[in-house]
Amino acid sequence: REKFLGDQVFRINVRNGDEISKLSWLVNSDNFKLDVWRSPSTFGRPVDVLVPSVSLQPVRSFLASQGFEYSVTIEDLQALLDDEDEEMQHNEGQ
Amino acid sequence: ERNGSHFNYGAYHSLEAIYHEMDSIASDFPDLVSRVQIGCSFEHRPMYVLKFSTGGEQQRPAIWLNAGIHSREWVSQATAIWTARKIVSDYQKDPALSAILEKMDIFLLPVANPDGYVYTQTHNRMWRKTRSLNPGSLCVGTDPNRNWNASFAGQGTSANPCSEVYHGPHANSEVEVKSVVEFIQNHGNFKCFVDLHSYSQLLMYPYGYTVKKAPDAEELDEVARRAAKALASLSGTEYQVGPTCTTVYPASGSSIDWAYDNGIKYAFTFELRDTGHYGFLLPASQIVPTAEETWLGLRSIMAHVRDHLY
Repeated sequence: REKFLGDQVFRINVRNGDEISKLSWLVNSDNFKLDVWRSPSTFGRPVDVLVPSVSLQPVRSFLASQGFEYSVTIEDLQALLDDEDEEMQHNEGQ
Repeated sequence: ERNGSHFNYGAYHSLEAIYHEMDSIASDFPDLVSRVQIGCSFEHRPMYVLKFSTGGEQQRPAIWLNAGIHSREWVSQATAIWTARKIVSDYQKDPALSAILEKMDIFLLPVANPDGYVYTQTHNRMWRKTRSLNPGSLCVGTDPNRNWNASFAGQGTSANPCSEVYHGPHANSEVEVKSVVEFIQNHGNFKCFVDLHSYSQLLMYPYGYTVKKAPDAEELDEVARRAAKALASLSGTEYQVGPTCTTVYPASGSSIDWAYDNGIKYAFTFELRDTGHYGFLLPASQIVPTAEETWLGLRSIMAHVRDHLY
């Protein structure tokens, strides 16, 4: 099974059309292998993106350089997945 | 656990376990429920719906409840199977539900994308699409909610098989979508289509493929706001309401746009709970609270449909 060691999920605030364009470029860029959980929209909703561990530094740099506000909503994705797995296995056992 | 069943509705389950529970529900309430196979997935897994019917004429006005079309949105499938047990438990106890079932049939598809769901449990928890093969590409799968014949291949989709919003080679190319389309078309008397997704706390209606207002937009907006209010009455979970295109983003080829354009007036998408901390990985402890509040929204919609048959 695929592991997501070191991967994180960022919630990025989007304030205007210019930021939407920049973020759309980021998420569509093949370089960072981002997985979009909530897509950029034209209407000011935050964007959620799964950032692989290898891309954390460049993505953070990009967001900082472009003045984006963001938070890390999931710091340790694999830990959450492990918890979910454990719970399913426990339930199956029961 | 409801009614002595050993199925834990507050947990996530394998496809096999969900199908087994569907069979149990049908066996427990044979006068009300039957499990119907509507087709097979790409990898030849059965696609089962539960039909809730109190009898009457052959093709009564009907409601379609769709869940799990995007496989990683696990609370959708979990909410659906909870809803199945809720319907049988509350029939003849809840006057509103009983009145709905006296007039209409309900069809519930808890796992609209069985191959994707299995793949999320065996290989990649983040898988969204189907598992169909794309000739000439290493990338697998089509977005089943961009594959319906409603402005197919329009805005908000991609022609790239590696994209998460790949629309597929043609409309209804995905057997999972085609099976639902054919069932609904052959039935011919569906009045309502609700699609459960996660996450964002949104209740949307057509259109996704255009900013143009749907002819029934005003009524759909009223119905949706009432449903969102009912939903919020339980735990205060606030939903945003509006047409897909202007509430989130353009999205062509979606299930509810197809339903609406094919005569099913009451077409809605729910994007379920977002606590801000888990995304698609909503903890199992949130399943039952999510399902309970969603039920209030669903029941509100179904009651309106019952009172406004056309």
